[in-house]
Amino acid sequence: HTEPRVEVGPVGTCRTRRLHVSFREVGWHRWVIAPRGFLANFCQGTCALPETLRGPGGPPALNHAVLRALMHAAAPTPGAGSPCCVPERLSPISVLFFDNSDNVVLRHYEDMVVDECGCR
Amino acid sequence: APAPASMGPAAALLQVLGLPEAPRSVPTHRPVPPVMWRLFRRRDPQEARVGRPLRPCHVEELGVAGNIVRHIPDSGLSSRPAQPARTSGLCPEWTVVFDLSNVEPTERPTRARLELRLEAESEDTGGWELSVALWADAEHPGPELLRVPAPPGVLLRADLLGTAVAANASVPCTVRLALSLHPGATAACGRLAEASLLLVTLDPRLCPLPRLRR
Repeated sequence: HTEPRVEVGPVGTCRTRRLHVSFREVGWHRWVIAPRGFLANFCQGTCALPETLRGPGGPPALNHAVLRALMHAAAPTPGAGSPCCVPERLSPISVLFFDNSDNVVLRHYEDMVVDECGCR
Repeated sequence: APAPASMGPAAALLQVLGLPEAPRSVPTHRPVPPVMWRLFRRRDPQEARVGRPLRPCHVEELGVAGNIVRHIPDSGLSSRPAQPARTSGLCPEWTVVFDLSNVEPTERPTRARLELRLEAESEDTGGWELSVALWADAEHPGPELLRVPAPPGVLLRADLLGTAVAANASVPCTVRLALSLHPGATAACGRLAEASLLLVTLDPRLCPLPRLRR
């Protein structure tokens, strides 16, 4: 269940968008006990200046990303666009499930939820 | 690790998540043990925010390092008769088997907790003494691992790490244990109502390295 995608016009500044992963929809609900789904989220948006240079509170942009955005603004080059909007901070989830031997397994997975996006 | 190109996308994704194949439909809908619910809820982001931040690759409730917890039922329990044949004057003996074949060779055990519950056959039973030994064969039991008092109806817990399951090594494919009950003053025997193994392992591939903030 994602946010409605902007098909026409500007996509907006790079930021975290809502994406709910439902284990029922991916067909894992028969063996995943809990959770039934989770907010995985994703990153979308443009990384043009000045958004690439974050203010206080946001994650610091890579120097490379800043210079790439500057270069793109000054002299757009086909194939070498502006920086990419990607996950900057992620958090883990735990999944409780049955395996093939009827064991109940609790597994901890890192980097499953996008908490913060940035330009890289 | 990158998945082989011949794999389908779903299988490749599962392998990245540490599952060699998608579990088939659940063989039996056995109830989820309370300890597993407790451990899961402890890890739930909503509840974790209330307390202290959780350490990665650590199972707080059990006080050990680890990122995978398995509740493994005794695979012989369903086929074992409720009232096993007993030799004259002695209580029955049981062999319990734990299938650990799903544990990856890279995983290192940090806790292997045997959980047993014995039920009394009569109300006046005060309790027994239970001995647990490695199963060698039917005629020659292996070395005794522990001998503990066993009151009826109480969940007994014993750590098998370093005895039946070696620490800092891959786990064996199966663990077979011989249980024998020594009657107390009343000489009444009991039955084995529950036997399971709570196995905590650490897969270093799933542990993040500390991240440096720029």
